[in-house]
Amino acid sequence: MFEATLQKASTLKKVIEAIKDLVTDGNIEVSETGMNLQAMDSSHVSLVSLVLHTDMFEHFRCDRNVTLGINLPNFAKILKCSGNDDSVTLKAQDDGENLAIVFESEGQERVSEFELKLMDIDAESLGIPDQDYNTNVKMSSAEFQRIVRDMTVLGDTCSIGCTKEGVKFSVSGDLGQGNITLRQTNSVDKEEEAVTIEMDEPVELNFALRYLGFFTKASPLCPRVTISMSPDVPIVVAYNVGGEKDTEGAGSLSFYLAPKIDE
Amino acid sequence: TRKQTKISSFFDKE
Repeated sequence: MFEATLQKASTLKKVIEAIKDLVTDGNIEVSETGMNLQAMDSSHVSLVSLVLHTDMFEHFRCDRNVTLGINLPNFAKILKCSGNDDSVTLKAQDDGENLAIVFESEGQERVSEFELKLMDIDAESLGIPDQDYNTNVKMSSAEFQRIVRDMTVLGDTCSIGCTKEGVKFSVSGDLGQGNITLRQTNSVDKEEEAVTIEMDEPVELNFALRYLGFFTKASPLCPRVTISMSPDVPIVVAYNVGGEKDTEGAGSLSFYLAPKIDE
Repeated sequence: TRKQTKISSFFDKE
């Protein structure tokens, strides 16, 4: 059987909220190392990879690997029933048909029990190479969300260009064009707003704003986001889960988006 | 014009 307790149900709620609009059905693979989900959107343009290590759970027991086929919008509906400071326990029998979800308030005076029907999902799995990227930009996740939203006003494709001086987001469409440049800063008093750039060579790639918009739904998870790019490969937009700022969390939520290329 | 590439063309199927 599988049984795991997370002290903050809100963390799981934010994770599922962040992916449910991009991916409808997904397999959560549970093993002794933790919980993982990998899924593509319906157009196979982007990929979500969620890793929750056992470290972030108060209690974690997994006797045999289990695959939990989950309808994410339905899971999100149940998670919305949790209170702000509730803990959540997930339970599933080997080959069970349901996932039990139990919320408990801090003082344990309120216990809510739900069951979510599991599904058989035939999903293709991709091997993500563990590669070094040419450019890694760390910035405020709220700022990234705002830029993507502002770019969407003007068009559907955004160019992201990075040099040592800064990172430039550009868009053009029927009504005109626009760009926003963020310079590298190391403002000590506003650590969360700092923009840090590590790069080998300048890089510029084009991406569909629709998908970047989906990714920024993860902003409530972490005040910082890491954007990694290399020429002609998918961009990675990564958020720590259950960690603080730039420090490594016990989990991560990474989004991969294939670039648009000139024909 | 720009063409949207698929994510599966960058990563190998497992």
